[in-house]
Amino acid sequence: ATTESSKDEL
Amino acid sequence: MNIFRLAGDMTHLFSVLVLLLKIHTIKSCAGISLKTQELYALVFTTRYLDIFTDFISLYNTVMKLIFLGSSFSIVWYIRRHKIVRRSYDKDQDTFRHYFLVIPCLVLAVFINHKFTFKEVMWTFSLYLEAVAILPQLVLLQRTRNIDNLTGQYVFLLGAYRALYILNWIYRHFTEPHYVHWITWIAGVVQTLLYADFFYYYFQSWKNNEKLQLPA
Repeated sequence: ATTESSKDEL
Repeated sequence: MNIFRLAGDMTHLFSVLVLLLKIHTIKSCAGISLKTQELYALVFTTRYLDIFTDFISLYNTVMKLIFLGSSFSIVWYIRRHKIVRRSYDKDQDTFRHYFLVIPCLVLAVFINHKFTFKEVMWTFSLYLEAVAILPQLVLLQRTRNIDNLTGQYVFLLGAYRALYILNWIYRHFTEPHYVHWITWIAGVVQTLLYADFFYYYFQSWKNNEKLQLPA
């Protein structure tokens, strides 16, 4: 995923 | 997206909706800490700074808008609504915001993954979220009356972060990425803070008696 790990989380 | 994270997001969504519904229907915020609600509004604001710059998915954006909208409307209800505000117990809800905000801000400035404004704000929101429930737990212990909805609200809030920890474990093993250790630590600290509440919540639920927190 392009976004860092927990950045795609809420 | 894995089942743990979806369950976590739904539990989190449900917790804020339960609270909003309670305040909206019975027009009362008895037992609710305005301090905690304001801290959550700050958490979402600093967490979702990228809502308009980085589009991740429709789900992600919609959920961010719901969390921002619900947390600010809860604060508005308790502060401004002419009926709800009367049931706010400001003499008991005296936890000082800055006791939590300042240490989290200092910590975020020194301990983060990248020293950029967005990254420091994001890290700050993680630290703050871990401790934002404290004014609410203090209020519950002081007033000692926990009505069902408030108890369910706190329980759901704790459960959502516990599910997120399962999500991080799952992602750690299934995806090549790694979960930042800051996320791990803040999440575990947050869940541990609820641990004693969980204990008393289950005790009261098991013995089918009213939930009482020790003074």
